[in-house]
Amino acid sequence: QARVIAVVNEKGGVGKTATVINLGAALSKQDKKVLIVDMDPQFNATHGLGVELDEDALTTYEVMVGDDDLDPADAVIATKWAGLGLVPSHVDLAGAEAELMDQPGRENRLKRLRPLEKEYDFILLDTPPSLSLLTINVFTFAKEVLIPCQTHPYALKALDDLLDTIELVRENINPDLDVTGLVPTFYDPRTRVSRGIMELLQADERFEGKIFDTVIRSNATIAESAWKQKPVVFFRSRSYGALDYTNLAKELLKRGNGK
Amino acid sequence: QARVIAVVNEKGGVGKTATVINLGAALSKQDKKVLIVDMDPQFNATHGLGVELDEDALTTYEVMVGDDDLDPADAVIATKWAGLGLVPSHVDLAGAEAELMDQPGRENRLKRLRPLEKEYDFILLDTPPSLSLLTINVFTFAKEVLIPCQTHPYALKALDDLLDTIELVRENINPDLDVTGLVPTFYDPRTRVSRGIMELLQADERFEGKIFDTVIRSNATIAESAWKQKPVVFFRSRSYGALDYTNLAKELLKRGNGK
Ligand SMILES: Nc1ncnc2c1ncn2[C@@H]1O[C@H](COP(=O)(O)OP(=O)(O)OP(=O)(O)O)[C@@H](O)[C@H]1O
Ligand SMILES: Nc1ncnc2c1ncn2[C@@H]1O[C@H](COP(=O)(O)OP(=O)(O)OP(=O)(O)O)[C@@H](O)[C@H]1O
Ligand SMILES: [Mg+2]
Ligand SMILES: [Mg+2]
Repeated sequence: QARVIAVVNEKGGVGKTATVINLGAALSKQDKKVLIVDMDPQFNATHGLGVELDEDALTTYEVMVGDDDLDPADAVIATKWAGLGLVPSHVDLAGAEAELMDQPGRENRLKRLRPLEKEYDFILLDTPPSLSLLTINVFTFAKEVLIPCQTHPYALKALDDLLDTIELVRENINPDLDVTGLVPTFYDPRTRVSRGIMELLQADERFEGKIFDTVIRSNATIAESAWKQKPVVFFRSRSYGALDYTNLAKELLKRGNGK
Repeated sequence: QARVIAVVNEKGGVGKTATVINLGAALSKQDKKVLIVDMDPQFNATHGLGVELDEDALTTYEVMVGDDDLDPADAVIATKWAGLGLVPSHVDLAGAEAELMDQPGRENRLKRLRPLEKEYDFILLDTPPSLSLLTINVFTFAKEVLIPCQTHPYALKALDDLLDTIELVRENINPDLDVTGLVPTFYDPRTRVSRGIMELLQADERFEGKIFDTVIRSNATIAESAWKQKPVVFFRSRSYGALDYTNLAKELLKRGNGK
């Protein structure tokens, strides 16, 4: 039974997509079967994995707005790496919210992927930089939340809204949803701002025991690997980026959710 | 008559807010009267300028959904720096799109700020990381577009959608809208990815003559100044960040729009 993990932070550019791709790939190297679900209309996870879609490929857009008889297995495509599958996204997904505006149960659409849970060890969901219907669907389907948080001021501020939203989802739609942890990203120990924000995070009671020991350092190889459309563990396995994401995968396995 | 400039890039975390705050402040140091309009529901420009709102303060939410008799001057508040005014944002702005769903002319709401154009030399508009109704309103009101573009792969990819949207706005709503230029951000000349993406930008015909000579380098002081809620030119005037944004202000003045 898969661990279903939403990777979320409303602040833009904090490393959500980088975490989904690189943590997913690092887990697959630990012999875990991983499915990545791209719920961002900008489809960066799809693009970052070097996937070109056929005209008639199913995407998260069809999962959200398509007919009930959709077989979720038809939406899964292979990537170049064994053990790493993908439900791709498409720019049409940006229109899903308006298209589902008056439909009852529109927050439950992504649950259609439930049958896939028995096929994988991990399902990682990438999200857009907003707390819209797409992210609510991700929260309804997921059981765990992983929060990449840039050690920068605005990313810290975005956590209030995020935790409020998670609490609302737990109370009204999905009582199983739990924050597994927060992963500091773009960490540069030489700068006051990185160290300062890190101290604020560590002093925040809401995250007590939830801040991962693994910190993702600012590392040009991570951006370069995204440019070459490969996960960093398969692009340059001895880089800091590959090391950090491998350690993150190991720590996530240890912090196995208690469910 | 003010130059009204939308600072836009759908990709998250590319330096939109950093550019609005720091370019705005640098222009004010060149004796220009500047108004910043925060159209991001995450209100990072408002927060980054250290502004705490009173309970009854008017924000871009009221400009978008309030009554027609709103006096735009009432929505302007002072910042700690002379020559730098702000129309603040509020988290309620996230609900504006749904609230205006069936209202005719919902893309023209921000034009209510038109009367302010005669009071300022520059009006800079910050936008959220999406191409939603809020950004369309910004495009309807603005005359120029400034595109901060991180020298990273996903930010480059986001330009296609952005240019398509600008073209649609020009054809249907605002023929005056023009791309003034693209500003490379987070530039680190030591990394292959920064240099590589920069070369792709410079080779892109769509941006011929539009890429600013000034490049905003990756600089911890910019993030630190955001943490201290001050524009970098007022936080540490001899830092690379302050230097780059001062040069950007000077270049923007030279690239005065031909209108
Ligand atoms: N640790 C890191 N060091 C250096 N660059 C990184 C790191 N993590 C991510 N990046 C790069 O920074 C940019 C932003 O990261 P990414 O796109 O993954 O963030 P995001 O939160 O998914 O953004 P969005 O909010 O737009 O979806 C990307 O170009 C990515 O390759
Ligand atoms: N040139 C730079 N060097 C270093 N840090 C920067 C630079 N520009 C911006 N930053 C920092 O990086 C983070 C992202 O920048 P910013 O929030 O301005 O981007 P944005 O495009 O407005 O993001 P969003 O899409 O979420 O609105 C912020 O913490 C900011 O302080
Ligand atoms: Mg992303
Ligand atoms: Mg911003």
